Parts: sequence; C-alpha cells; structure tokens
Amino acid sequence: MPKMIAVANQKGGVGKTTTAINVSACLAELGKKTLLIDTDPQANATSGLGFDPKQVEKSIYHVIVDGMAAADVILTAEMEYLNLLPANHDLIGAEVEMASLIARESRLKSSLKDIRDRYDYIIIDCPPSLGLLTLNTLTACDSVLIPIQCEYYALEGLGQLLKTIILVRDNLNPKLEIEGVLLTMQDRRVKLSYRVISEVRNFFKGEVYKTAIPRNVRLSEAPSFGKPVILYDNSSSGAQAYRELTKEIVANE
Amino acid sequence: MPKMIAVANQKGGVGKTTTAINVSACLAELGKKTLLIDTDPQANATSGLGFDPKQVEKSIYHVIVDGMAAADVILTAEMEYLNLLPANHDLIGAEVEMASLIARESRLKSSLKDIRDRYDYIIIDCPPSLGLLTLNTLTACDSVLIPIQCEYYALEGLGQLLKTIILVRDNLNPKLEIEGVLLTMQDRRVKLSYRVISEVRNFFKGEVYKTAIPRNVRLSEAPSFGKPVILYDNSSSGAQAYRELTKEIVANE
Ligand SMILES: Nc1ncnc2c1ncn2[C@@H]1O[C@H](COP(=O)(O)OP(=O)(O)OP(=O)(O)O)[C@@H](O)[C@H]1O
Ligand SMILES: Nc1ncnc2c1ncn2[C@@H]1O[C@H](COP(=O)(O)OP(=O)(O)OP(=O)(O)O)[C@@H](O)[C@H]1O
Ligand SMILES: [Mg+2]
Ligand SMILES: [Mg+2]
Repeated sequence: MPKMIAVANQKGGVGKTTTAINVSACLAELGKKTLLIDTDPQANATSGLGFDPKQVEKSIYHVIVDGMAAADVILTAEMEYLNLLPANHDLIGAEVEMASLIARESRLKSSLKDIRDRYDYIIIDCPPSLGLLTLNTLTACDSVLIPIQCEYYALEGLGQLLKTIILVRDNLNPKLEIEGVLLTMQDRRVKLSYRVISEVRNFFKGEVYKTAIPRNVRLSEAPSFGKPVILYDNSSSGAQAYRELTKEIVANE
Repeated sequence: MPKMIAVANQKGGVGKTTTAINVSACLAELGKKTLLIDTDPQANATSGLGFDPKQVEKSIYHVIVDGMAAADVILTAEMEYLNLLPANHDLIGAEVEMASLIARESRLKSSLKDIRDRYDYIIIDCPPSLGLLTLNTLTACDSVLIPIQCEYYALEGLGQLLKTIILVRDNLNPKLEIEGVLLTMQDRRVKLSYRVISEVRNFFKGEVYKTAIPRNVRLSEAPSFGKPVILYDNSSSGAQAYRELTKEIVANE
C-alpha cells in the first residue's frame, strides 16, 4: 500500500508545485517508486518536469472525467523511479463538468485503484482552491502536506483549509490527517517571517517540519529547465532543504 | 460612468490583492471616488485594509447570492474617497451554489447597477481561478489588469487567461478589453526575471505598463498593519511604484 500525500493550500503561490515536484524527486532519489499527479489546470507540475502541457493528449482529465485507465496516461519522468500522471488544459472545465456526476468527490480515488500498489509514494499537486479537484485529492489521500509561505496573508486562509480537511474526514475519507506543515520561502532578512513562523508553530505545534525551505532563486529557475532542483543545481540551498524535508517525511512513516 | 477594472490571473500569488489594494488607495489619494470589491473567498483584500473577515457579517456573498443591496454592505475604509465591498468566508461555497442559478455569470453586474455611478473607479480583486466568481467579475467590468510575476510559471497560464477573456467578450461582455499587463515582484538580481520580462513584452507589446513593481518587503508587511503601502511606508519603493502605476492607469483613460 503506497503512502498518498496531497500537497494543498488554497492560498496562491505558496510553493505547492515546487514542493510536490522536489519531494517526489527526492523520494525517487532514495529509491522509492513515486508517482506525481498534477491536478492543477495550470499544469505547472507537468511543465516543471519538462513536459509541454499542450503536447499532452491524455491527462488526469481523461482519467477522472472520461474514466480512462490511469495506466494508459502515466508518463515516465527523466529520473528513475519517478512517474507523472500529467495535467493539461482540458482540466479547466473539469470542476463544472464533474459537479453533476454521481460520487463526484471520489472519482480520483476510484480511478487510482488499479495502479496504486505499484508505488511506494503518490504525491498529488493541488490547484489554489478548495473546489472539486482538491476535494477529489483530499478524498483519495492518506494525508495532507500544507506549504505555508512566511507572509501575513498565509495565516488568513488556514482556518478554512482545516475546516475543509475536517469536512472531508467526516464525510468522505475518515483516515485523512495532516502529514505536516512546511514553511516555505523563508527569508532570514525579513522580520515579518519570524512573526509568521512563531504563529504557525503555535497553531500547529509538532506538525510543523523542522526543515524550512529558504527563498532560493535556484528553485524558481529549475522549472524553466524542466528539472527538479536536485538535477538542476544539486548543491543549492533549495536542493539541500528538500532533501532534508524528504528524510523527515520518510522518517515519520 | 465609473471605470470598472478587474485584477485577475488564475496563477496564484502573483500580486493581485497587493495591486488591487494599492491601486485603489493611490486612486483615492488622487481624489478619485474608488470602490474596492473583494471577490476572493480568502478575503485578503478585506483583511489587507484592516477589516477582520470573521467580523464581516454581510459581504459580497450576500449581494451576489442572496440579492442584498450592495449599498447596505459597503464599508468606509480609513482613507477618504475609498470604500470596500468586503468578502467573508461565506464566499467559499458560492461557486457551487451559483452554478444552477439563472444568468449566473451576470449576478455581480446586475447587483452593482444601483451604486456604480457613485464612483469614478471600481477595482475588483479576483481569486486564483477562472471559476464563476472570476467570470462574474469579467462580465461586470470594462477591462482587466493582469499582474504577472517575473517567474517561469507565470508564462504558462497566460494562454488560458486570454482564452477566457475572449470567451467572456464573445458571450457575456462585448466591451471587455485588457487594461494593462503589470510586471510584479521584479528582482533585479535574478537573471530569470529578464527572460520572463522580455517574453511578456513580446507577447503583449504596448499593453505592458512602463511601471514594474519591484520586490519590496514593505509591500508584504503593510497588510499585517491593515494599511495600503502609501499609509504604511510612504517613501518605500513599493509605494512609489504603485503611485507611478496609478498615474499611468489614469493617463490611459
Ligand atoms: N523557496 C523558494 N524560493 C524561491 N522561489 C520559490 C520558492 N518556492 C517556490 N518559488 C517560486 O515561487 C513561485 C510560486 O511557487 P509555486 O508555483 O510552487 O506555488 P504554488 O503554490 O504551486 O502556486 P499556485 O497557487 O499558482 O499553484 C514560482 O515561480 C516558484 O518557482
Ligand atoms: N512587490 C512585492 N514585493 C514583495 N512582496 C510582495 C509583492 N507583491 C506581493 N507581495 C507578497 O507576496 C504574496 C502574494 O501576493 P498577493 O497575495 O497580493 O498575490 P495574489 O495574486 O493576490 O495571491 P492569490 O492568488 O492567493 O490571491 C503576499 O504575501 C504579498 O504580501
Ligand atoms: Mg501550483
Ligand atoms: Mg489575492
């Protein structure tokens, strides 16, 4: 049975995709068979691994809306042990199309039944909203990894996210729990960061990872080369932080 | 007749809220009667102006879903000439609730009929998605101001955003046009910025504002004090950039 982790936060631009790609790559580097699933219509996780979403004909859209077999859509990424279930722009209309389907929140969960046991980890990147695509992911997963930017607005939406996790746990997925809370884009020179960090550590207590991800330009450059940061610049602070984080995730098993 | 401008981009964290708040404040400073409307369930524009979304009883949700009069919901902000039509967390369920209503895309437009002529400018902050809330805003507005972060992923979603604008123009709002494209969080030390900037200028040509917004920590600190940056730190590079930008917007009339 694989560990299935959703990377979610409805606040935009907090590092969900960056975390999903780089944790997946670090897991693969450790020899864990890993599937990264992109459920964001922007398809950033797909392009961040070097695939052009416009060239992707069959995507997660065809799996959850049309019922296509996931195995027929999965791509092999550059790294050994890393596969990708890509997104493409067909996904834009998915939430409206799914709204009237039976068991609309569980379509992802049932579509992964045939392939889940081939992997040790399944990591799912979410869009910046709490709509049907994120609900599908929260219903399919064991846990949620929550990236939080060290900025003021980051604190605002946490209450809503926790309410949604509880709603899903009570109605759709009783095993759903918080995998961990990750502080991202930490800039040691910014005073505000420290205020946000201490509030997050008070709010979430032991669920906050010891590893925080520093603001590191290599992390924002890597996707333009279609590579995870450990392949783009192995000695960067971003690569080291994601390796440390991944060790924490594996150790928490 | 006021000028109604949507601030939209489905990519998360690109500076939509920061732009909506600070352009509104700079317009008010120039003596323009300005209404800022927050249509994002995260209610960041509401808290960024110093209002606690949990204390806001009546919000844009009650206006567009329940049909309450906008005039009864509008708040007076700290600055003269600046009003806010706030959001609160009721808005989370709005898109699903509105999906089955008649003329669901035009509810915002019709709810503003009674109050629009009291203002010179109406600025509307959008959530990071292209769902019904953003469609309502694009249907109600004259034009769209598109903030773009100087990062690789910023380019990915532009095609979708333009397609959506064209769809709205063809089916719901024939006058909709691009007000301008704004480069945000520009960091002169980052090489990648220059590549993204030149691609954006090639793609949008004259629609890109001469003013770019630099990465400036004062912009991310200001919302924690509930103030626009011109009230929080008037001499900061962020305050100056938004003043320059607002002059460009007014000059384009
Ligand atoms: N630690 C970091 N240091 C510097 N830049 C970063 C870091 N993490 C992410 N970025 C950059 O910040 C931007 C936002 O990150 P990312 O796209 O991963 O966030 P997201 O939460 O997935 O956004 P969305 O809400 O749009 O899905 C991207 O351009 C990314 O390259
Ligand atoms: N020019 C800037 N310099 C530094 N920080 C900035 C700048 N513009 C915005 N920020 C900060 O970056 C974060 C993202 O900005 P903001 O919330 O305005 O983006 P958004 O597009 O509205 O996000 P969302 O997609 O979640 O609605 C915020 O914490 C904000 O304070
Ligand atoms: Mg993302
Ligand atoms: Mg915003």
